[in-house]
Amino acid sequence: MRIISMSNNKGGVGKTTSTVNIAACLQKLGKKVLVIDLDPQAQSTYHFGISQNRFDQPIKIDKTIYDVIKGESSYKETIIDRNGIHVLPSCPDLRGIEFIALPAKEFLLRDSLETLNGYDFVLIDCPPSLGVLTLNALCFSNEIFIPLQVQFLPYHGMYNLFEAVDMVKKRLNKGIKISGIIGTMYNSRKAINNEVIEEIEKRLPGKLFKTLIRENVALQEAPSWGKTICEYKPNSTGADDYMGLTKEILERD
Amino acid sequence: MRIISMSNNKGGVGKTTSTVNIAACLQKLGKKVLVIDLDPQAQSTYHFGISQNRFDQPIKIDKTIYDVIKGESSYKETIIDRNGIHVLPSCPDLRGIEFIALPAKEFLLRDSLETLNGYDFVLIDCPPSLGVLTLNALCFSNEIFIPLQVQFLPYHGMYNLFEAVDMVKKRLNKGIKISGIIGTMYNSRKAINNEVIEEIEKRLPGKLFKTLIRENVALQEAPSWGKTICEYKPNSTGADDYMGLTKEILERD
Ligand SMILES: Nc1ncnc2c1ncn2[C@@H]1O[C@H](COP(=O)(O)OP(=O)(O)OP(=O)(O)O)[C@@H](O)[C@H]1O
Ligand SMILES: Nc1ncnc2c1ncn2[C@@H]1O[C@H](COP(=O)(O)OP(=O)(O)OP(=O)(O)O)[C@@H](O)[C@H]1O
Ligand SMILES: [Mg+2]
Ligand SMILES: [Mg+2]
Repeated sequence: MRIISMSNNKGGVGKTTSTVNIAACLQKLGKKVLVIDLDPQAQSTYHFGISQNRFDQPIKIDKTIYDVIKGESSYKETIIDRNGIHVLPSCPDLRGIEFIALPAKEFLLRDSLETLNGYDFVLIDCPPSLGVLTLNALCFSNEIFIPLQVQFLPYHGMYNLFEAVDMVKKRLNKGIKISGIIGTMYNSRKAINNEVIEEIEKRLPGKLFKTLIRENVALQEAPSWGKTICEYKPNSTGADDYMGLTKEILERD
Repeated sequence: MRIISMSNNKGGVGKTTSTVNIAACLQKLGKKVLVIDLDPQAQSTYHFGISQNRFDQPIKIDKTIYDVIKGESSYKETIIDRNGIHVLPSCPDLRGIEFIALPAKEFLLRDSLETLNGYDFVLIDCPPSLGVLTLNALCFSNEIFIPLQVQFLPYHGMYNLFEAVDMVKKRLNKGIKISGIIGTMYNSRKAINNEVIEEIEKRLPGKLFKTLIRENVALQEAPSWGKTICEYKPNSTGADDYMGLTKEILERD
């Protein structure tokens, strides 16, 4: 079972978009996939069309990952089957984890999913921070993927993540590794995108996945219909790129 | 003194880009401006060229806003004069505020800047979360600007912010108000941008600033040279739009 955190404390780099669409491609390739939405903004939950459609007000979901973490609900009864992709949904109350007074809070997720089995892949959509929620994801995972908009401000924000991962590896989870960086919103006509890619290849050789996710407006439209890119526009460059990336992920195991 | 939080828990919507470039335009219009970088990623600090240039390793800054909040340094000795714009820089250690064991942590910033005066505008660049750092910003400010990428996922994330502001207004800072939403990365050829704008106008009439910030690659390039858009490309659409927006801000007082 590959447990992968989709993490980057820099915001808006494509964590949610990558989680949902890699899950969709893995399923198309016959893999059994669980997505855990660990962001209180519940964006993966929304992207899958679980919490609402289009511009409607969000609807409250009965049980979420927060109930599982608190031990008030088993993961089996909380999972939502979304056309074959299993999802542990989120909600804004998940922010409450910061205020739970317990020692070793970083292991709440791992402990609550101790009996989890039967999946080829578990993908965790992380919030844009290095707080207790992201630490829970990193302590439960054996891999990290770093979605990165290939621009300067996002590139600069990556240093903090590498430092945090070193700390996690030393003190909380020896088995964790950064499997790769996913280059997102790539536009070959923009010099800045190519400059950042060159810099990543120079400083972190081999870490950037070869398949880059090109800028594609269909990826922005799909969430509003509660659909993955494979469902919304299977012939778009977004669907092609995420399928190419997913095949590369399966080879890199 | 207008104290404005540039806040949105959704990541990558243009909080840092707006903070730095509105500050630059205000200064050009003769206003006295202080920027407070309250994000541990220290992106405004980087954007101003204070912490490093291009792809270099970040350099450690002597005193930051974290020292001011802890009471170990006065704001006067911590301020960096960046060509006339005053900046209270940040650093990754600022994350430590979450672990300070003090009651009413939300007021640490306000209390440490009690004697602050002499500025027309104070702009606070917030991290992409609703944790203790953002609460500090909201408890010190009298206004909030919400930068918003006019796309679905960012639009959906905005609900949480409105709820959080209601809570702050009721319990922590009666004087706070949402002055406006800044539409960023607008491309009139993308149907999705126009759909989201229509929706905002319908649900929150009058909240969206009339000046939209168009997608402009110069805004992505400027930070790598440690420059504001006015310094990097004064004739770009990015510079025009931020100047137009700044003039609108001055009218809306
Ligand atoms: N390849 C792409 N081309 C065009 N737009 C994209 C692409 N990938 C993501 N987007 C859009 O960019 C915005 C940010 O992406 P997303 O929400 O997935 O980032 P995130 O890292 O999950 O954000 P957060 O830090 O708030 O969790 C969204 O509006 C999304 O639709
Ligand atoms: N109008 C624009 N046109 C093109 N690119 C833009 C525009 N505004 C911002 N950007 C780019 O989009 C990315 C995100 O912007 P920025 O970092 O300012 O957002 P943020 O909300 O501060 O992110 P975070 O949530 O991580 O703090 C950056 O790479 C920035 O250069
Ligand atoms: Mg997300
Ligand atoms: Mg920022």
